[in-house]
Amino acid sequence: EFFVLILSVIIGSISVLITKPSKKFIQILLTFSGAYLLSVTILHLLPEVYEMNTKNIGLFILFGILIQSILENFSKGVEHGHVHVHKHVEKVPWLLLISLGLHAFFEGIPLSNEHNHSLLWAIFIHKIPISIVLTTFLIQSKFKNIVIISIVILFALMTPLGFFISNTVYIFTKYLTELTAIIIGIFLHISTIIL
Amino acid sequence: FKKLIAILLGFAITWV
Repeated sequence: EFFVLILSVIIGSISVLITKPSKKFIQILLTFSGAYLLSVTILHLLPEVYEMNTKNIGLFILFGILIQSILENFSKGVEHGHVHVHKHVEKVPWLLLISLGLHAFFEGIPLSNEHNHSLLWAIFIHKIPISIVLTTFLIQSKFKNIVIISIVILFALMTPLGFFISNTVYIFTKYLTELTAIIIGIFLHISTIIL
Repeated sequence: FKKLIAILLGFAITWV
């Protein structure tokens, strides 16, 4: 699973270096990943969290939507392929990268209570266009290669990290249902905005 | 039209 999650970023980044994917292609890939994410959320994640007898699940979902709209303010919509490149920026856009990293980290959390692999593949597909957009953005911003490579590697490690932590850290495993509900909210926001 | 197909495909894959 770790390998699959990292592989999607590798595929995305390398495809930018080898072929220059057209805007149209990225858009269609994004649309597909948005639809996939939405249906995984509705068909698998939602029924799963509502199996538990918790009254506040709905609140957590709404909270997730709120979190994502805050994150989106900082990431300026990289998750759905909106990047406005300012050529020759010297400064690394930390806020954008941190919120994108958080976003990737959150995605890894619900993976640990998934028994079938549809969410894993949804995230796999979802991360390909995002890493294409991220890599294109970094290259066009003329950062040093070392900076670009380390940012992409960090980004690739975030989802596996979320998966690992939600599996091992006690608080995360204890409140996995609530966390998954928050992430359902995030997924609902992302996928509907993409579509 | 391509986007419509992409959406339907995305839905269909998880449903199956």
